[in-house]
Amino acid sequence: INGGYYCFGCTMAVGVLQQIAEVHNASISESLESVCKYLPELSSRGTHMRRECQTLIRLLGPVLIELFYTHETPDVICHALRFCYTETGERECRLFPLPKGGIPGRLEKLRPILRKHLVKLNIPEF
Amino acid sequence: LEPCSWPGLKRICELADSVLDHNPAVDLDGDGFSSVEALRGSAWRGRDCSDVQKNIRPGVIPDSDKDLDANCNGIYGVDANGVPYEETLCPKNLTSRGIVVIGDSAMAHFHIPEQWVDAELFTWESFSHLPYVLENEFDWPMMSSTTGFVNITWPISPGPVHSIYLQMKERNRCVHRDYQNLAVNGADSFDTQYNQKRLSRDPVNDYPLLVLFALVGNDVCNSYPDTLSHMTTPEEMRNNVLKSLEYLNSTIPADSKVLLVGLADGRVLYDSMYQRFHPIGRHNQDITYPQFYDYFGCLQATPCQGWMTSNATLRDLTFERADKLNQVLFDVAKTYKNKFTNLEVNFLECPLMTVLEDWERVHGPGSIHQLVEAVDGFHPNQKAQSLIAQYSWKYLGKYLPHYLGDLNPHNHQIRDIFGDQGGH
Repeated sequence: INGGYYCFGCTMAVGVLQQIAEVHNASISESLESVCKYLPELSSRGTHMRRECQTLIRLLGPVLIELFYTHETPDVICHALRFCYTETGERECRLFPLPKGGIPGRLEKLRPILRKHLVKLNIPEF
Repeated sequence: LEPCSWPGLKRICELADSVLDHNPAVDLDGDGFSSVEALRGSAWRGRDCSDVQKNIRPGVIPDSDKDLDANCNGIYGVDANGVPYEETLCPKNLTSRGIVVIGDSAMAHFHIPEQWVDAELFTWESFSHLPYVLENEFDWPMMSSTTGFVNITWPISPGPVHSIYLQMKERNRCVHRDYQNLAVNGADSFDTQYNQKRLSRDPVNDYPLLVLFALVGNDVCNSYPDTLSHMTTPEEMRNNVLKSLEYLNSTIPADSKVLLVGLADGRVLYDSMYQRFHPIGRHNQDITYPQFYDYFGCLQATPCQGWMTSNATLRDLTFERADKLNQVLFDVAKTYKNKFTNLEVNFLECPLMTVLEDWERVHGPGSIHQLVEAVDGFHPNQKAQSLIAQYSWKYLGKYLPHYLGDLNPHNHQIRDIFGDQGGH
C-alpha cells in the first residue's frame, strides 16, 4: 500500500543520493551524473543497465535537482514523483523527520515546480 | 502511476521479473544444473560440467568415469594400472552424501551491501556488481551457511565463509559440487510445497542427500497489519511438513537424511537493534531501527510485521506462535524419525539462536547487532552465516554423525592428483 516497494526504493535512493552529495562534497548534478557511470554496459541477460540508468536520470534529473535545492526531504520528493502516496483510510508513511507544513503542505508549495517538470515528462496525471 | 512503465526502470523491472521463477535460466539439457553462475545457476547448485547431456551433472553415481566426469566432481580418468580413479578414490562402499537446503531468505543469505545505503561508506565502484546482485535475487548462496563455497573479496560482501557443504567436502572430496540451494526469499511451509519440486535428484542413479528443511521465519512473518491472523497455524504446519517429507521420500535416494530446523525467536532482533541508527540515518543521526521497521511496516513492504515492530506485545505473540510451530516440527521429527522408507528425520533447534547467545556471552551485552544485516536489520549477516555453519557442523558431528557421510581416506590423493577439481 501507499506505494509499497516502489516508495521504499525511491525514498532510500533519494535519501542516499542527498547524503552522498553532502558527505562527498559533490553537487547533486555531479552525483546524478555518476549514478550510471559504474553500472556495466550490459548485464548477463543483455539488459543495457547503463543506458537504462542514463535514460532515467535524463528524465528525472532536472526535477530532482530542483527539489534537492529546495531542501525537501526524501519523503516529500518521492511523494512529489508519485512513487509514494497515501491511500484513503491509510496512515501516511514517512521515514525522514517531518518537514515543516507536513508532506501535503510541502507538495502544495511545490506544485509550480512539479507542474513545470512533470508536464514536460508527458505523464498524464500532471 | 506504474513506476515500472517509466523509461529506464522498465528494463530493470523486467530483469527483476525474469529471476522470479527460481529455476536455472541457462540449463540446456534440463537437468536442473547450469554452467553459468547467476540466475539460479552454479551460485545455487553445483556447476554442470556438460550442459548438453542430462546424465552428466553433480550427484550422479558414476559408472566408472574413465573417459568423462559424469558427476562433475573433477575426478576422472585412469591410474597407471588402468583402474579408474573414481573407483579407487571414491569407492562404492564409502557413503557419499550431497547437500540440499530447502528454506527461506536466511538460508539463501539475503544481503544488501551497506555501502549502498550509508553515505559515509558509499563508493560508486560498489555498484559495478549491481546486475550480479539483482540476478541472484539479492541473495548470496555461494557464501551461505549451508552451500557456501567461495570467498568473494568484493568489499560489498565482507566476512568469512564456512559452510556445511565445505565441511562435507573437507570430509570427502568426492562430493565436490554436490550442493543445491533451493531457498527462496519469503518462502514459508506453503510455498515450499512448490519450491521443493525444483530439487533435482534421481532416486536410483544419484547419491543420497542431507536435506536441511529450514524455514526459520516466514510461517510467522508476513507484511499484513493483522499479521497474527495470517500466520501458519500448528495444524497447517504439521500438514505442510508431512506433505514435504512424503514428497522428499518419493523423490530422493534411499538412505537420505532430513534435518527439520526450528524457527528463530526474532525478539532478539528488536532487543539488540532498537537503540541503533539505521545506515541511512547514521550521517544525520535521525533514523533508528524502530523508525525504519515502522516505515517498512506502514508500507506493508516489511518482511515481518511480527518481529520488526516496536509493539512488544505483538513480538511476544509472534514468539508464542513460533514456539508452537517449533513444537510441531519437534513432534514430527520424533514421530516420523524412521517411518519413511528412504529418509531419516531429525529436529535441530534454530542454530542462529545458539550462535547469538554464544556471541553475546563472549562479546558482551548489546553485541548481537554485529551479527545482523545492517541494511534490513533482520537477516543473519556473513559473520553469523559462518558461525551457524560451524555450530551446525559441530552439532551434527556430535549427535548425528551418520548424517555427514564417511570420512574419505583418499582425500590427500585426490588433492594431489586433481588440485581444485575444476573449481566451482
